[in-house]
Order: sequence, then C-alpha cells, then structure tokens
Amino acid sequence: MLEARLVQGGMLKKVVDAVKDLVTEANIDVSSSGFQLQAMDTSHVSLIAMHLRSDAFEHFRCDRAMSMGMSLANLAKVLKCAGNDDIVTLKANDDGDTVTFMFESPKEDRVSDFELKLMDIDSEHLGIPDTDYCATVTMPSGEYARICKDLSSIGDTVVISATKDGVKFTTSGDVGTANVTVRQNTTADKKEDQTIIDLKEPVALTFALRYLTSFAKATPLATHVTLSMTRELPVMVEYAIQDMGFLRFYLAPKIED
Amino acid sequence: KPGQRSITAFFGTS
Repeated sequence: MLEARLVQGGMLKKVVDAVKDLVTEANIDVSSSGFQLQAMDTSHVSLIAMHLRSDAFEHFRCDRAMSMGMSLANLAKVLKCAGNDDIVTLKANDDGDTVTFMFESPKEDRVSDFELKLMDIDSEHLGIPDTDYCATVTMPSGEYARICKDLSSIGDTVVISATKDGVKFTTSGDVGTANVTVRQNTTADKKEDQTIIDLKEPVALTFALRYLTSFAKATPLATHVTLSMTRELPVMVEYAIQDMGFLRFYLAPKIED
Repeated sequence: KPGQRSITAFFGTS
C-alpha cells in the first residue's frame, strides 16, 4: 500500500508540466526512497530523471516498491484540478490499477479526490554513469530560459563552450549568427541573480536547441539551473526541487562523424 | 554537419 502526503502539492504540478511535452507516458517508481521517474523522449535523444525523496513528504508509507504507469497528459489533467497551495495525498493499493489523488485546500474547507487509471508501460531503464564534469555552470533559471528562447529564433543548433572567460552560447541560421556569453557573477545583490562557473577544463558541445528549450519548462521549479558538461557526453541540465529532490534532463550531443 | 546521437549511445540499458 502507498500513502504519500505532500504539503507543497504545487511542486508536483510543476514537475509534471515540465516533462509532459517531452514524454507522453512514463512509469513512476515508488519505493521507500520516494518517487522516481526515468524516461526518454520518443526520439531517444534526451532522458529525464526525477527523484522526489520520501522525506519531502509529511507522511510517506510504501509497503512494497511499485511501478505506476501513467499517461502524463492525463496526470497533468488531474493535477490541474488541484489548487497551487493544496496539500496532495496519493494513495494506491499494491496490486491495484488505479491511483487516487486527494487535494485539500490549505484552509481545509475543500477536499476533492480523483482516481487515475494506471497502465502497463514497457520502459527501458538506462544506467547513468557517475561523471566528472569538465564544466559546471549554475545560472538563474530565467536567464537559461531566455537564452534558449532568444537563440531558437535564430537557429536550430547551439554550441555551448565553456572557457575561463565564461560560457558562450552560439547559434546561426538564415538570419545570421548569435552569441550570448554568461560570465561568473557571485557578487550580485540578490542570490537569485548569481552565476557560478566551475571550470576544470575547457569544453565545447553542440546540441539541438529545441530540447534545451523544452527543458526550460521546468523554470518555475527553481531559481537556478545547473548545466554540467564533459567532452562528447550528454549535458546534464538540473533543476533542484527545493531540498526535496531533483529534476534532471540529459541531452545527447551532436557529434561530427 | 554534426549528427545527432541517441542518448542510448551513452547510457546503457541496465
């Protein structure tokens, strides 16, 4: 039996909204460590890995590990019916084919419940290796979203290069070319505006902009996003889910044959 | 033009 009560139910809405356009259906794996989701987009170019730890929940009981297959569009429909400040409780039986969501308003004057049908989903589980990244950039998530949006209007592909001078995003298209350089800024008055660059070795990688832009749908989750890069390996784009877990996107690079 | 790689080329199935 599963019972999980999340006081910040709005967090769940933000996670699902961030991934539902990339992945149509996914297994949500529930165990004593919490909720985990790993899924590839339909083109198998990017991978989503989410972990919401059990200690994020006010109450968490999971007697037996289970995998709940869901249509993320349907899950988003259900969560859309929750208020942003609602407390969300999930309940499921070990061998059931449904999961129940209960939404409670903060003032406890409105309670609703929705039963969502589960589905069997065959999914490959990928092993994500531990990586020593050459460059790690932590920047305001809004800035990352803006760069992706701006460059998408010029080109389809971006080269992200990290050097001691900063991190440069370059694209080109029919219109011409565009460069945006982000430099370290640890002296900004507001912590939300700070950018931290940890460079071990210079690195440059090429990516499809439309995936990087899609990842930016997670912007409401966190003030900052972290981009981690190593030569000829997927970039990791990570949004922290407060101190409750993380939402990570991995994107395979484009490489010269 | 650089070619798009699949994520499965980097992360093996476990």
